[in-house]
Amino acid sequence: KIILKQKDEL
Amino acid sequence: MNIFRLTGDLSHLAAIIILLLKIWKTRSCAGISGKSQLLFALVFTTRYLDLFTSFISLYNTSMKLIYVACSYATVYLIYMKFKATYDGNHDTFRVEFLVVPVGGLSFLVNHDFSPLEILWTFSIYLESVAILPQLFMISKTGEAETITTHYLFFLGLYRALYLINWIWRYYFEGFFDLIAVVAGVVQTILYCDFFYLYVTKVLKGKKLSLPA
Repeated sequence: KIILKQKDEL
Repeated sequence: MNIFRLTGDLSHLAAIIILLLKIWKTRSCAGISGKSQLLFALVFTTRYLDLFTSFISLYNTSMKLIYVACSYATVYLIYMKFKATYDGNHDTFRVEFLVVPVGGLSFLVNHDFSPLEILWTFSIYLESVAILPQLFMISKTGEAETITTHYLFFLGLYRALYLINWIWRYYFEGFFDLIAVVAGVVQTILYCDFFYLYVTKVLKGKKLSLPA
């Protein structure tokens, strides 16, 4: 599945 | 966390530290675009507001704090401490031509119409073009100090490594963020011309100077 809006990156 | 993401982050950190050290050791910010550094400070400020709302990991939080602190320290050195050495006459890129369209675009194209999400989107779009005042300054003066080119190399390498990280994450984690990827591609493309000069000149021991 495609996950959007994951803010674990810098 | 994969190896491309980690080396990307470390490359980003290296770039920031190289610039800070260059200014500190030479007591001069000659050849550095204060405008680009102001934009990067704005990028980090608007992106890392989630420091107040969510905790992801100690790594994530500490890197964010380091990036923000270093970017403000850089701006302070350029505009306050070593202001006399700042080459404002050559730093003439009109940043409103970047900030205004990027601001408008972040309102129009985002994942969610909420204040934090719009600011995050703004920071992603702005980061992709924030280096333009610096590249403009180099094209205007026709040269760059070697240490400045190392800074630019690591800054460009960081986003290029993130691109590989996103390909990796798409295949192995199903992770895909269209806004980050498109902005990341744009950002990396802006460095291509510079990468070419870096490899053909700087790595062969020559100073980076452009033909008149």
